[in-house]
Amino acid sequence: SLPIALPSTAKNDEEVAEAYLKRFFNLTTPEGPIQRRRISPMTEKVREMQRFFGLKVTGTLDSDTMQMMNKPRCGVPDVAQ
Amino acid sequence: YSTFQGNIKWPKTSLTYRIENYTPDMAVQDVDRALERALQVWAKVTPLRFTRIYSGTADIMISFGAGVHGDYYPFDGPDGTLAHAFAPSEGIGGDAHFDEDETFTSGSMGYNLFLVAAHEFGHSLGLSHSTDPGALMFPVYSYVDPDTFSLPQDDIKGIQFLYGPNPDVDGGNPDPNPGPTTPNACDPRLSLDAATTLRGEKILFKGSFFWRSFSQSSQVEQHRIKYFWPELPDNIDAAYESLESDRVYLFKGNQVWALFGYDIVQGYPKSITTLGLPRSVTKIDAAVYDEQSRKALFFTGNQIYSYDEATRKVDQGFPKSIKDVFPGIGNKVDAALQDRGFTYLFNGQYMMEYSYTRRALRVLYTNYFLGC
Repeated sequence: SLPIALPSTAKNDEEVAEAYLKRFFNLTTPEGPIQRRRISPMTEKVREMQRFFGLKVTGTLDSDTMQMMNKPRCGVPDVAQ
Repeated sequence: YSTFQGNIKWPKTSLTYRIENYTPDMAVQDVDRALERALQVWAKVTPLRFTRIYSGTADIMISFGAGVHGDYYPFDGPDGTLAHAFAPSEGIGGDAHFDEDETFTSGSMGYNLFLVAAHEFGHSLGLSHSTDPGALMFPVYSYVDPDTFSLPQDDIKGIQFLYGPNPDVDGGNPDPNPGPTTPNACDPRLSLDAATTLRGEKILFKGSFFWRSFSQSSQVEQHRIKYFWPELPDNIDAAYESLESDRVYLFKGNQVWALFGYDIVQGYPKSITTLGLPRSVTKIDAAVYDEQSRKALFFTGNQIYSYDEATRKVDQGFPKSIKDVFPGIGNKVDAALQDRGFTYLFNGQYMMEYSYTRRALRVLYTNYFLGC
């Protein structure tokens, strides 16, 4: 299906979240043909981040999750690289 | 707490450190002092000892740099990432880098260098991040007064797992005075400072922390109070949500703060005398808005006041003795909230549930709403 045109804030949140999860939660961009997966790697990593910070585990970029991602923090990853 | 894979640590307890350059944000001696104190945080609870050197390669090389600064992890400008450090090993291992695009200070403005450095040196010694929101090794920065800083127990357990206790203290026996611990929601002896609803959530305060309980899910979040509201004090006395004004009022001593949603309302704190309470009331132990009577109920000592927000006056015939209004809760109330017509009063480790006619229905544990 065509990617829906995300509103700018949602798109920006996606970009912020992707960069954050790559840096701190070892999100990797799958190489080669996109495998059809029940849950996207991004959603899995959002859940992992929410569990780490004791947030409600929704798998979505809700406001609490985005607020946590925008907080000043240490640059060391939260999961083993 | 957590350590790095393989529990890597230094194979020695005498370590050297070198300050390679300085931030222009602070005086040189203030940077020296902040970094020295940050290392002493860890030396105090372990056999680790730190010696400063001024040339050559130290185990812990400390530097300030912005953007791309010589390793594969460029900084990101103001805020965001504040600093990073490398786990113990030869070469870059143990080194700590601070983002020069931040404003580092000795106080509460900007980012307190002592606090950031104490966290980064935890990495330099072998600790990874903690999920405990009260731990120094929690990844997100939150300001605490450096003069009263005490290494939390979670961090002490982590660093002593790697290096053992400080042999110079009590002959190396575990410290009888453990560091501050983050309130445990599942401690059956848990008591609360204050409780309120907030637009459908329940907010339960304890010490420097609060829990957010979401009615539609059993999950509960725990955060530092200052993570959401840096302006609020710790150890809140009382809190209630006014359905008249859509505000949450929070009390400590003779002062009151207000929230609109999750936002602090400007112009607070105010004195509780502005509420029209008698001057004899110098502190409120608990507060709740009673939907039935449309009054705010204030508990202080063994007495209860019924307060009309519209007229800003205490109702006739009050104060009354708590036990005459809410039989069974005893002579004091720590916290109070109302939810779906039921009133919940907290006293120590127990909570009593009352019907809207104020008939005692159940005795529950204080942590009933905390999803244990």
